[in-house]
Amino acid sequence: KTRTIAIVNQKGGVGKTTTSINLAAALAAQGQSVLLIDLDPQGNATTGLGQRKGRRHGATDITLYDVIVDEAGLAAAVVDTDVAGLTLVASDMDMSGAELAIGNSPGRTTRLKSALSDYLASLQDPPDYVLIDCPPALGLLTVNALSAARSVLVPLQCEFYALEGLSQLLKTIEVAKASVNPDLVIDGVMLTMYDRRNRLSDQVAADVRKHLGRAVLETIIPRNVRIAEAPSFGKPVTQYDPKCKGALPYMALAKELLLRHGKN
Amino acid sequence: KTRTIAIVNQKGGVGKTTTSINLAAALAAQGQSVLLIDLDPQGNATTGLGQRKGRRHGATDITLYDVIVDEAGLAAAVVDTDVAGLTLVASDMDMSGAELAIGNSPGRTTRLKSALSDYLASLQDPPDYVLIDCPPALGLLTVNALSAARSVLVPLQCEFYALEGLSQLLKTIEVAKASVNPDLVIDGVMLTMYDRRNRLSDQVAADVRKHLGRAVLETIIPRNVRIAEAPSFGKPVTQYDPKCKGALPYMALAKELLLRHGKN
Ligand SMILES: Nc1ncnc2c1ncn2[C@@H]1O[C@H](COP(=O)(O)OP(=O)(O)OP(=O)(O)O)[C@@H](O)[C@H]1O
Ligand SMILES: Nc1ncnc2c1ncn2[C@@H]1O[C@H](COP(=O)(O)OP(=O)(O)OP(=O)(O)O)[C@@H](O)[C@H]1O
Ligand SMILES: [Mg+2]
Ligand SMILES: [Mg+2]
Repeated sequence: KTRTIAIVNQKGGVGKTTTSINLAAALAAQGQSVLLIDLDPQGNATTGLGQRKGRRHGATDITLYDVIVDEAGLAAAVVDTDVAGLTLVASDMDMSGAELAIGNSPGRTTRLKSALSDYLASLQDPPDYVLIDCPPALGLLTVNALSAARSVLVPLQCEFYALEGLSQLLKTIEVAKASVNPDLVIDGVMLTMYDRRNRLSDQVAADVRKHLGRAVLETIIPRNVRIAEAPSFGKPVTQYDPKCKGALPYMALAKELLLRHGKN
Repeated sequence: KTRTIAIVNQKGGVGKTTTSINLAAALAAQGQSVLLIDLDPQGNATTGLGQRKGRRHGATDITLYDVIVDEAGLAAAVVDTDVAGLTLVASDMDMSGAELAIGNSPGRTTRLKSALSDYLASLQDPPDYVLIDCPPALGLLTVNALSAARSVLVPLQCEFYALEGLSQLLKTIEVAKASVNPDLVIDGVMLTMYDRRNRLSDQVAADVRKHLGRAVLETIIPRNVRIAEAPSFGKPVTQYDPKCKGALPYMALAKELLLRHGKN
């Protein structure tokens, strides 16, 4: 029942966190139950939903760091959010040390995968979707997400440097498929921060569609200031300003993915 | 004589590469000799200057990977660019494996520092400036840059998430100062992608100035489409469109830093 999607791009600032939060909220608004995992040590998805990052106050306070490094159960790290139907595994300031801590251990690429499958198996009513927000790198945390996921969503900023990194990213996904996760597929490449006043946006969009065809999702997310404002209020844009030009495309993106997954 | 500046921010997409290239070109236009080191495995600074990323064609082709991992000399990896007075150490596709390769070796945090000081000592006429473009992370590559540098320049995008990561970054710089480089200072925080039509830009700018005062540089870089277009032509914006609203602020930034460094 549960479909797990990793939101990945090693290029920085291309809208991974923004897409994780707003797609999760848009899916929840359309009746899906969603768990969002904040795998980025920066913890932007956690703050963008108005939640506190995991602190290691006492032994009982299980955080994502404990799950990845000490193989603690995931259930204790799941919290509710202000969005109905959306739960969260918060990031943890210590996560920046997680990659070095598991660097040479056995099973270092599948820690998240096993924790997540144990958690989902323990639930009467598992979520319809799990989304994983990734850091801007192709290191062990992102590899953990690629091995835990059923599919990958690639946000692509309509700018030159973002296009440049795409072929390296697609190669990495193929390597992950061959080595840790043969079932991994690409849900699509999603064009974002599209600015119709700017020729560069059109050039990038045309270039990507030429190379990747139907792998590019129909829905395009425009550059929209309300999207950038929403996280400072700890809300997804679908709650901050539901009818604005930034929120409606994320609702359309959710519909398009539900259709592609045969869940509508 | 040589001043080495690391351009650092773990938040992705905040203008590290754009600042590295355009500040380097603006300093060169004002008579300074500059070496730019592309320490980011994505290699955007290399492509943005129209150069090819290091390939490991044969044993003689020394790349930055060889310098960091195998402690090869830096001189063989330095190339000319189309900008007079600006030389480059290109990135290398293999760099994404560098951190794991040096993960537990002795001196892993000072590989770049020793290679750079050996190189500068071997030159009759060392450059006035060395700029180091860093990846969006606080891993071993960025720590190598913090230990090799005399000062740090922090590009800060005028957006909510970029502000959130600032305190973590400043803490990391303090840790680097205490552990690997006691002489390290902060040249400043540089506001970029400032959009005067957008209230959020003003809020972020006011917030940073309130907390950091004079550590915030006077020069503000506006959001400007010519800046985003220039890398697709392999040129800094100071060459692509020298009189535009994107190029002039980088010339002003170079002047401000020359003044702060007493080199004007
Ligand atoms: N469609 C959009 N319109 C306007 N601003 C946007 C849009 N999407 C994202 N942003 C803003 O752009 C910045 C970068 O987005 P975001 O932080 O989501 O990217 P990221 O890929 O998660 O970054 P990182 O690589 O650091 O994890 C943020 O300040 C965000 O608010
Ligand atoms: N002042 C500006 N105005 C308009 N666009 C800009 C400006 N500065 C940078 N950009 C664009 O924003 C994007 C992000 O900038 P850049 O790649 O330099 O950031 P970065 O911090 O180096 O990213 P990464 O974290 O991936 O290394 C690029 O597409 C760049 O062209
Ligand atoms: Mg993010
Ligand atoms: Mg960069």
